Amino acid sequence: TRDAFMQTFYGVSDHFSRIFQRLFNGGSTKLVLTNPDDLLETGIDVIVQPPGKKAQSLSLLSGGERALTATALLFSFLAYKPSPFVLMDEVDAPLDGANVERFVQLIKEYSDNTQFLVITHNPATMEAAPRWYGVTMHDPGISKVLAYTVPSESIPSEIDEAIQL
Amino acid sequence: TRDAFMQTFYGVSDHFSRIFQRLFNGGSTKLVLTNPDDLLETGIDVIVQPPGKKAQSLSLLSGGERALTATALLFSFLAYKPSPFVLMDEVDAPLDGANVERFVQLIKEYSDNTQFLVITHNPATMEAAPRWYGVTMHDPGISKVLAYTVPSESIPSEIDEAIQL
Amino acid sequence: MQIKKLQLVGFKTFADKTEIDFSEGITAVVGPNGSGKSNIADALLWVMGEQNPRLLRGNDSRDVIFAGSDKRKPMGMSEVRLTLDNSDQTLATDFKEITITRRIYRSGDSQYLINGGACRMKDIVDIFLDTGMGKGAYSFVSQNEIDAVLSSKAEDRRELFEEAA
Amino acid sequence: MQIKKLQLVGFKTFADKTEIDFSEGITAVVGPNGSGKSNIADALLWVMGEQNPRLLRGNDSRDVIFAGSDKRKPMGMSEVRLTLDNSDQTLATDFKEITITRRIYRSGDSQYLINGGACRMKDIVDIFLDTGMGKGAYSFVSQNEIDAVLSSKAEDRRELFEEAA
Ligand SMILES: Nc1ncnc2c1ncn2[C@@H]1O[C@H](COP(=O)(O)OP(=O)(O)OP(=O)(O)O)[C@@H](O)[C@H]1O
Ligand SMILES: Nc1ncnc2c1ncn2[C@@H]1O[C@H](COP(=O)(O)OP(=O)(O)OP(=O)(O)O)[C@@H](O)[C@H]1O
Ligand SMILES: [Mg+2]
Ligand SMILES: [Mg+2]
Repeated sequence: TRDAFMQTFYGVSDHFSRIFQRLFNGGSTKLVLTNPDDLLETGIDVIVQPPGKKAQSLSLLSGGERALTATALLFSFLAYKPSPFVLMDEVDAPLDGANVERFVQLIKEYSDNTQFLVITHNPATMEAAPRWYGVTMHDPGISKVLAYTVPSESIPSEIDEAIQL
Repeated sequence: TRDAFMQTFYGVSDHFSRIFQRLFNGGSTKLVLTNPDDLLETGIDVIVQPPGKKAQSLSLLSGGERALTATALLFSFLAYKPSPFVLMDEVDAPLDGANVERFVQLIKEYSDNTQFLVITHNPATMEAAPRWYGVTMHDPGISKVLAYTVPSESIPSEIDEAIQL
Repeated sequence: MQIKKLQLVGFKTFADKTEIDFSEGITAVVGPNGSGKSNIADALLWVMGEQNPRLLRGNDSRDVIFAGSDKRKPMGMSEVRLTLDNSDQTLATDFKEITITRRIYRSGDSQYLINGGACRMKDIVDIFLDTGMGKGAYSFVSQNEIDAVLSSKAEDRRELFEEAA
Repeated sequence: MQIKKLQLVGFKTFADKTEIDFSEGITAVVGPNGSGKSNIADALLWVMGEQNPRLLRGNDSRDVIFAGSDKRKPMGMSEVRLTLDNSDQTLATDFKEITITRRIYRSGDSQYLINGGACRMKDIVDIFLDTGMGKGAYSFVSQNEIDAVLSSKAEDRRELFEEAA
């Protein structure tokens, strides 16, 4: 219905501004309906301005800026209408150290009400999880899974290497 | 000409087998002409078998396996017909620790006769380079470049963090 | 609604019976390239009703059946079972605990079961309707897919808003 | 043939005059997300003759001109200069050292210079013909582009073989 769509649009827009500013440590965003008179056919334009920069075409953003922007948008939907379970496969791959930290803080906060399965190679992301599944291939072509409950002083890169043996 | 194309095809195929086996620590490859009777229109199929696994569609390979396979193919062209200069922007992003090490050994070897510009977030790749350019954005929106010549005992992750300040 | 466990046998590289237990909060999945991490994500998508083999990186629906390795023969069937705790009644079903099983055979025959009783694919998909976990939802981000959120056309984004509305 | 240096002013985030010196072997480019690393790669592609703005992540050829930031006005021109050592005569030119300059103005006017003398775009592109550094070659891998080597159709791969033949 028209009202439901507009309510969702405004709700998600608000969350997007807030979450983007949190992940980017500033900046601003705008979601714009391409065709406000036809809600069944309209598209949604995404316009972002990283802190201190000008708003430009999304295509000019860096790899990490695009990943972070897309993450902010997805989390805006989750904030508006929570899902019981979220799966993310290596979304942190293009992020630098500072951005990974902010990303990790965000999923920790949402994990109070949502189960997350996060596939990652990144030690900082691994540190956020109290429980790991290490997937190994001791017999070539055959996956085996080992469960780890993570003691608080563990060093993720050591475990990552142990899994590789 | 037909002969030049076939010579290139066989030459690159040989290098591809060798380089793939080096990056994957085993396995095998095959390049196949889709239309051997029409060399002006033929395509080239790429069939690979990681060590211990069966040869399957490229689409089923993992993110890291695909990146490593594509890298092996590109380096096969470089081995067959060297280029004076190669630029790689974050090709190591999906690779795990062991694969990054083999990748780094490969570019070190080719760097005797080729200039490499490697954009990376990976400390192991950074360690392979005697010279770094750190790109910073102290004034938002404006890039500045700092040149580092790397002392042999430097710790890449510390410099990476220093750049982030 | 919480996921309790995921059991796989004969699914891609998970030739042997494997069980992964979920608890609250964040679970990290780690391991070397090609070990099977994204295959776990595929198993989740598949058991929840994904019908497009391309979204599971295959060409044919039978591509999910273990195809063999150096030392093991191909298997004849793939099975994934998902156990869910529905005590908060988030899912569109009266059961407090629900087990969803999906099988496919080399012949191409498929079986779908809810709590051990045969059902149709549609019955499984309907369970997740309107939870944020349904088809086209925002709670599953496959490897290398996050960028598509931004590169998609403005019109394609409307689907996300409709799922959240 | 070796690259000696790259000089930029007004090119994307490189508003201020910047010089990057190259030596033999491997140079790593490092820094936070969005700092300008891939913009350096774009500058190299652009000065060597890239005409498709989409391959530089833009929509319009003028998108490479510094568009301003919070604190700085947009600039009126973008200039990149590449200095090459051609003492081994690899390049299709008699000069032992060659400087290639490319400029674009807000009006859309472009200038191309070889060793300070005005020339056409074609003259610049011709210098790199048959070196492995030409258009469609295998020596430039942009961010997120490595996977395309494998996902491209079999027929598209022929282009790489033709460049190497
Ligand atoms: N039906 C099948 N039978 C056997 N092996 C399969 C089958 N389908 C896929 N595979 C294998 O699974 C492997 C890929 O696994 P997966 O994508 O889960 O790796 P990953 O752990 O996510 O790695 P990465 O860190 O590189 O993303 C490939 O080697 C592929 O050949
Ligand atoms: N013409 C321009 N004027 C000003 N800024 C620009 C211009 N073109 C691109 N940018 C900015 O350049 C930034 C991207 O830079 P770049 O892609 O080089 O980052 P990067 O260092 O490669 O980061 P990452 O590690 O995330 O890949 C974006 O913030 C974009 O807005
Ligand atoms: Mg994966
Ligand atoms: Mg980049």
